Formats: sequence, structure tokens, C-alpha cells
Amino acid sequence: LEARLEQAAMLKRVVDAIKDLVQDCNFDCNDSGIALQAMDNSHVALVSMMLKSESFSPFRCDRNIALGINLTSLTKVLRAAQGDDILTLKAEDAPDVVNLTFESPESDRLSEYDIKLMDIDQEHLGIPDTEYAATITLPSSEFSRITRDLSALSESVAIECTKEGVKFTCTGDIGNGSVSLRQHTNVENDAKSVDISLTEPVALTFSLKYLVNFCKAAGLSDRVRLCLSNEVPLLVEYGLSNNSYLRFYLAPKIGD
Amino acid sequence: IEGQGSIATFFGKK
Repeated sequence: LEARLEQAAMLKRVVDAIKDLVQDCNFDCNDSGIALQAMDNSHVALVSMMLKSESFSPFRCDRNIALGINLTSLTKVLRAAQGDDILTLKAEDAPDVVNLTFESPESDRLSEYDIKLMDIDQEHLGIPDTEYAATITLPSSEFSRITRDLSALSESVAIECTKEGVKFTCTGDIGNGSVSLRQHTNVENDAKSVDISLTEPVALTFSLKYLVNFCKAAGLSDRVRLCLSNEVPLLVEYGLSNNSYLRFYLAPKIGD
Repeated sequence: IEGQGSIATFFGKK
């Protein structure tokens, strides 16, 4: 494997966004790119990352390999990279280590690290292609704000989407709260728009602790997409350039 | 976790 990223910031942000949710992960490398799928310890949430080969330049992967990496270790090494450093990942066939180099675009500084790999026996889940009943695309900062504000009151949030809009409601010991958003097009800045596409109304309840955690990915994208259907996991997607993505799935709370 | 479904219930093992 040899994969060169123009900006180390992208990998730094991705790892930062998932490291509190999942610890030891296989980075599955093949000629289409680098993928990661992992459940959190309690098996409530699933992280699915895809960094397409087009996000790297150049990208070369001659044989499929799984790089078992401890994300705490990776975070320690990535801390040594500046956001605008050029990052290159390298691994040999049947590797013991993954090699990372960080090149400063402005100076002749080159740093190089090896991280020991782990043998991780990770089960892959089959994520079905789902036609979601409701898809909401909103500013990622708005979604972060909603989850943060409501998590101060309650452990869970009900998300209801109707043709009127989307409503986030919580009930807690001190009282209750809600935030409603309507479809809204911001003509000056499309990134601030709220788009709602609905085929049937949905109402689901989710743990806010996980949603707050997902919002650590907000720095990766101005926009976030929420996909909901009754009685299936919520999909929270942060799109990256070149069709790469970071997706989180969250199992709904079960009603009485 | 009480009242919380598991993701594996929805997405079968490959």
C-alpha cells in the first residue's frame, strides 16, 4: 500500500471523530481505497468510513490488506502531523507495521513514524441498501448545536419528521425542550440550507450520548445528512471530497 | 443499556 494525502488534516479529523467510539479497528485497503467498519463496545453504534482511492494522489494497493490499528496509538502519531502536511501511508504485504510520513509543504522537514499493527478479529456487518423514509440535510454546526443543547436536559431525543419539518424533542428531570426545523433555502449560502425529503412520516428515539459523539465529525463537512426510516438505525453521514464519507449508524431506542 | 436496541440486530453478520 502507498497512499498519499495532500492534507494530513483529513485523516486527523476522521480519527479524532471516531476514536472515542471505537478503539481497535481494521483499515481495509484495496484498490478502491481505505475502508473501516467498526461497532462501538456496546454494539449500539456502527462507524463506516470510506476513503476512496481518488481522495489520495497517488494511491496504490497491489494486494488487499487489513491494517489492524489502535486508534489511540494512531492519534498519538497523527498529533505529530501539521494539518497542511502531506501525509503518506505505506504498508508492505503481510505487514507488521504501517509507516506514516509527514512532509511539510513549505520546508524540507520530513518526519516518519511506524505504528505496530494488531491482529484484530473483527466481524463485518452487512449494511443493507435502504430507501429511507426521510432524509434531512442540514448544516453540521446546526446538528451539533441541537444535540449539545438537548443533551443538557435528557439522555434521549425523539426525532419526528413530517411534511411540516423535523422536530427534535427531549424530556428530562428539569423539564423538556424541542427544536423544530423547516425546509429552508438560504439563497446567499446554500451550506446553511435545510433540505427535507420525505416519503412517509417517521418518529424514532435515539440516545443523545451517541449523537453528541458523532458530531465530533462536524469539522469534516459543512453539511450533515440524517436518514431515517421507522424501526431501522439512523444514518448520520458526513460527506468528504471525492465521494469519500464518514457514516455513523445508531440503533433506535426500543419503545415501551 | 435499557430500552436500547443493538445495531447487530438490524445489520446481519456478513
